[in-house]
Amino acid sequence: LKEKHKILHRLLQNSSSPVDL
Amino acid sequence: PESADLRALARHLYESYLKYFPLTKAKARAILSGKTSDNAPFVIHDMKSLVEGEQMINCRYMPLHEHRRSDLGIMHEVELRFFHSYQSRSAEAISEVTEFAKSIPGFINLDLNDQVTLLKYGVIEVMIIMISPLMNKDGTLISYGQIFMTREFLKSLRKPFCEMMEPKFEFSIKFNMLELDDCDMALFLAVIILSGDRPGLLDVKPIEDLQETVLHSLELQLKINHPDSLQLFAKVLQKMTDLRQLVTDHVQLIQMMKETEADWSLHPLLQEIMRDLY
Repeated sequence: LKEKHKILHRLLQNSSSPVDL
Repeated sequence: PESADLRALARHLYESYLKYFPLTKAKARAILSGKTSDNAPFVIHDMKSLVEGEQMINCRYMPLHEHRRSDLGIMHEVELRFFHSYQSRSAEAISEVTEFAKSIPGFINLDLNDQVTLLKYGVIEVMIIMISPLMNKDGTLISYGQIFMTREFLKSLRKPFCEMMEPKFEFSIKFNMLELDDCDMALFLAVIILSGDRPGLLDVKPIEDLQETVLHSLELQLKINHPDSLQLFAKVLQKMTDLRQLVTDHVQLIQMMKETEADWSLHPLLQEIMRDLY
């Protein structure tokens, strides 16, 4: 599932502030 | 001690909510009622004021071309451009919701695939709850409260754009009657995110356990914060059923627009979330 949701996965794995979209 | 833990959880989620969501309900209601020292929001009520208001907000996706277009072309392009900007804000909001979710105690210890599933199915529901305080019967605040867009203007847009917000107004007006404050909202959002019945979850038990704790905290919070509001806890939970239908209808509308609007492109993050959703 996480392969199909790369951005969401990246947001979840990002350790601090919200990432730039 | 258990009650103290539940109150600590409520405080923690409220602090996260204040940290990650820039426009609180308290601030939004102050703007809508004119009880703020900030400038009154710019009102968008027609195409001319939309173009003016647009210059105040960040339009990342499409350049301005209206000087080359016919009047009809301007309208067509402005609507598309506005909704591109709206999508961009939605993507930012999803990022904020993700940070809030990660702050829920125990969330980041869940299976990573389940974290993805909970967000995929929860973010649009959360965003609908988050826009409710920005709305009243006459319109909605957008762009962090800098702009007020009238409901009549949104209804006047061409199809299918005019159909996008009206169901959210109808829901919000009823939801706002519950008079939840920002702390109540924080707990309710966590309850929504921790829904153990989302399709495809691998390990439901830890999610349900987390949700149960947050539910107890919400129940206690509502009893303390709204002692005279009978059955408020049950009324709040009932809104989750309405939310699912709203999201289903919203996703169907977006998917239809993808097929019928030649110039429409969906933000990659929204594409991810809406693909195979319902």
